[in-house]
Amino acid sequence: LRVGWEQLLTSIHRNINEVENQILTRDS
Amino acid sequence: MPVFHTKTIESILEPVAQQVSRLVILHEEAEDGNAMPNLERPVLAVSNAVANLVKVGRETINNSDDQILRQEMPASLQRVEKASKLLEEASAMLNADPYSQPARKKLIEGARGILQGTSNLLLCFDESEVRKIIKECKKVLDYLAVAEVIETMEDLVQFVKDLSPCLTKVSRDVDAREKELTHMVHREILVRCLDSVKTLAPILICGMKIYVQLLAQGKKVDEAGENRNYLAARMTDEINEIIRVLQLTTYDEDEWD
Repeated sequence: LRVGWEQLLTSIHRNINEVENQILTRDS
Repeated sequence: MPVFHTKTIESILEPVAQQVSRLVILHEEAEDGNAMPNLERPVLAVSNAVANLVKVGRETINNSDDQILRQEMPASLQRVEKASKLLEEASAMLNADPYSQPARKKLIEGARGILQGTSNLLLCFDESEVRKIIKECKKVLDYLAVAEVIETMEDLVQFVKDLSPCLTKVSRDVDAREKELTHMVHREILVRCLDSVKTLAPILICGMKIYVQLLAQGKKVDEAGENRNYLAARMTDEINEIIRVLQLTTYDEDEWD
């Protein structure tokens, strides 16, 4: 469970960055 | 049936969606009494990323001339921000009590909230991209609507000059969009319609040319006119079908089922 939460938060972090990249790429 | 209707959205959300559901199950199955780890560092990283995303999102809203995007995007940003706060609260609660049940609930709620918020955000943005393609399709429809009033070679040359770049753009955009979709049936319809448009366009121009030439020679133009109108109507139907399918998502069909 410990590893699970840390992994999930890392994935969420990456996910948010990818969403941001999507917005920046399409917006330009 | 795919859950996400574009490959980009799928590639971003699918891994997190899977992890969230796996963790919810793990969490529900876990025996009480396990201490939770200190999540301060990863939660802080998420908070910072969310703050950045919100900043970029707001800038996009302010710079966009798409009224629907301007209207719908703020709610998604707020959803993500709220979810991020939940994660922060959960992390603080777990620091004080690693066994806290409400903190665990907040963590799950926060993770789900971020997933929903980012999903809404990507959908908002995707719909806006689709509206851009539809705008181009409508330009083609506008040109097709004037095909039947072209009576001179000079006007026909101008017509072709106007229509060609529009058709090229529609063709390029729809082709790229088709490759982005996860739904096979939608992809096939777009490919079929686009092929028809590409085939019909030169035939229409040829038909219009024949009409203009016959008219200049003072000959009967009834049949040539009918042929030209038929071709323009067929192209119009194909473009309208492209517009319809571009707006479909797999969610629509789930609702229909």
